[in-house]
Amino acid sequence: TIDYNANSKLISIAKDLAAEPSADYESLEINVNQINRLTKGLIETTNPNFTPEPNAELSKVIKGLFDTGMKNIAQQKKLPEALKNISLAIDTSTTKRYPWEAFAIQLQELQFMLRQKVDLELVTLKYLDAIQDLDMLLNTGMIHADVFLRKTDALLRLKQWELARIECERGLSLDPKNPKLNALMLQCVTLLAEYNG
Amino acid sequence: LNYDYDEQGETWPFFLLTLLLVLLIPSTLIQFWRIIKNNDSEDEVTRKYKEINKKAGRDVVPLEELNELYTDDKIKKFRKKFDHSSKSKILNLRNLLIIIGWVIVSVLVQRISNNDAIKEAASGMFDPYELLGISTSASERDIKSAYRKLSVKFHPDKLSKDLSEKERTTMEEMYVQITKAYEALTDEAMRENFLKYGHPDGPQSTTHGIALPQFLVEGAASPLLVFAYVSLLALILPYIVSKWWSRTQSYTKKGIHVNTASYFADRLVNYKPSEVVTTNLIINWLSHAEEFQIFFPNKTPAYFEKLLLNHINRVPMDENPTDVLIKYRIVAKCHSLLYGLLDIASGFRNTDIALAALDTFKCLVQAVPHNQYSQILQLPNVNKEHFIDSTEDVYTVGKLFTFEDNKIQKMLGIEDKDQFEHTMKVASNIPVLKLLKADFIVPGEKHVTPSAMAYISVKVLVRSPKHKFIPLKKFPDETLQEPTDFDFLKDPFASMNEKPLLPYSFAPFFPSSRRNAWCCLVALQKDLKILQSPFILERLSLTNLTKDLDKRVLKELGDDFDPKDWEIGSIRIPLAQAAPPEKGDFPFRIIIKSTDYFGCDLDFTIFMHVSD
Amino acid sequence: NQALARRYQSILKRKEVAIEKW
Repeated sequence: TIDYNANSKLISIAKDLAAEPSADYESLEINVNQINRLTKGLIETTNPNFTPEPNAELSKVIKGLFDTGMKNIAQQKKLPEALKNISLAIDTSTTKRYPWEAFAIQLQELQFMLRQKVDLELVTLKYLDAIQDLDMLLNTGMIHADVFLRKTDALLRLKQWELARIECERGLSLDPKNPKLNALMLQCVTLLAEYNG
Repeated sequence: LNYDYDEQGETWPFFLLTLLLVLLIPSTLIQFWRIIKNNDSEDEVTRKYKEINKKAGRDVVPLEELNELYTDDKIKKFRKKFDHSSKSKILNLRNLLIIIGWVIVSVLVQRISNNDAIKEAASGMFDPYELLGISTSASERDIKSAYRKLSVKFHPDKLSKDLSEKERTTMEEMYVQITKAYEALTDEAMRENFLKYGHPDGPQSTTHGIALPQFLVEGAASPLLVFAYVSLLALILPYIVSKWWSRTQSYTKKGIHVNTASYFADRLVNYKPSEVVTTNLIINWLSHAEEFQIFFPNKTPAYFEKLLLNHINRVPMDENPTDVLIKYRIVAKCHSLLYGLLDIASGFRNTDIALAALDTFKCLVQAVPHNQYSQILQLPNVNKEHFIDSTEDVYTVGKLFTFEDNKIQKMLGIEDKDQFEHTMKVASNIPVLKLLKADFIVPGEKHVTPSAMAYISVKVLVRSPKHKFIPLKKFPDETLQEPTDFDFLKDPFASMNEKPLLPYSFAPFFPSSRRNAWCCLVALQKDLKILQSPFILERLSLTNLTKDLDKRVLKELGDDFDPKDWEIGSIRIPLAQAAPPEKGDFPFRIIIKSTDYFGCDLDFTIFMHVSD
Repeated sequence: NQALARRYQSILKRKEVAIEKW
């Protein structure tokens, strides 16, 4: 079921299997892609020792992009560009970094940059994007009241009252005295009452 | 050494009679009880409505009749075929078999009473009471006096001279019998004999035989009988047992096929966080059920998925009547499949899937897709395009009831007055839950102690979307307390079984008639993972729905509002695990979702305060 | 790391689902 291309050293799934996608096919596809990415990285890398240390060059590139973004934030009018810069930084981090580098460092980098991205998105009224990134943060284990605060805010802007209330409640269960969350909760309840007549 | 066969047909009728009676008497009693017992007692809401209508002189169509009215004829036909509850209680196969059985019994009894040989054998039995001509409860004095009288009559010396020889012998025999009878009742040794062997002279001759007529055992029918026995023991019995065994093995405790359960489990094991859970995903999973494959072996999962989606989107399928029947069958089966999926998802602690399964349940019951319009579209007679295009910001039934009737009629695009009345009836009977109080309670304790077995007590107010909002403070704290009597503390959940069953839902598109139920999920707020298998609530009093508190009529909740008129529902959710052993505050998320209606769910957080 | 990347890249698809839902 697997074809091997000796030139590029990459594997692929045989054509006839590709015709009927199924749940097993998806798992196979994911596996094949993972292996290929690993192979590509191994061929490219100049470090023969495969240490988990993050690639210094790539780190510089990412940091550069990120710093440009932060500079643009300082200038109020350049917020959309800042968003583009930071998005690019994150993309570079997730696609270009080698899979064998230390996970903890990659995760931390991602979470840090994502937080900035979320705030930018909220300011530039990209609420749906913010919710997606907030969900990502939650999935990576960042269960903090701040995340729920922003998610509630974004959901309210998108008029999803019940979902907003649920996130707000979750935030409050972690930090019951949080003033902003309490204020948002009041807002949710009022809007829901109106929604339900 | 030698068994006699039942040549005169003496014993086999009794054998057959006994066999038949052993089967018939219990089954007849059971069938009688089934027919007599509450013939689908009207649920209390309907009864309450009828009471109210009688008093007010109104004539409103009850909800069940509305359900019947809006159910398609095709579905009604389908239900007649498959729905057990709609089968006639009097005209069915079982009753027919029982009647046939009793006919055979009466024939046998006739035959026995007409059989001379049996009569002879019976008359050979010794009955001293009969011989003496006294009742079986006669006292010693009566026995003595009867004997004296009869012995005078039958004593050989007292017989008249002009009796024939034959008559004389008969009289003498009679005298001997009477003497024996008297002695059997009075003399100790003979009495013992009589009690033991049925005759004062001791054991009489007894015969042992086979209670089968000879023609069956010897002769032409004999090999047939042997064949019958062999096939029964060696073929039919093992076949039945193996079929039963494999059936038991192929179905899980929840009633779904093991292959379906393992498919669901496989999906959950391979569940990727990047996958978004939607009702379409659940429908896709359902379409792979083994049950569907068994019902219709030559159809594919993709076909079933299309049918299910057609059902939800109410796509008319008049040109394919077979497809329509298949659709009814699989949609009806989804009930147990979804409960099974819910159970498995809870086992894997996956809240998203469990919630999506419940949403899908609603979609299938009401034949309405899951979107912002679901609450309104579940009502009958709504003009979908007209409603979606209308500019009003109305998505909930509660909001709908803030408008005047003619405005609502215009919004929903219903032109017929009667149809509109029906729609309003259904809308005002959707049971909405309002949370009054929720707590963790350890029976007999003031608060939750470490490692205690607690349960969750939820006090709800069932209200109609039409009702004016009643603030929590109108209900004094005493009304929201749990009982403290001993019986309650022994078993807090027993009182919930005394509540009436939830009534039949208004679900004209669902192939079988069904009752509403609420599914209670308990999850930790920390990681949003379900803690235990869902608690299904099937009993709750909905009499509050009959109260008249129209929010359009009532501007303010006046002083005459009496909270005692309103029934407070208690939902007690048992917890599978004990409280944590450490002190602290633990937030839980309780989700109570209806399986049948949109817009009557509860989702809230409560803290478990564990202290010494 | 690869799982993290996959989860991040699925955001586009998730956004589409959300748009349809809401």
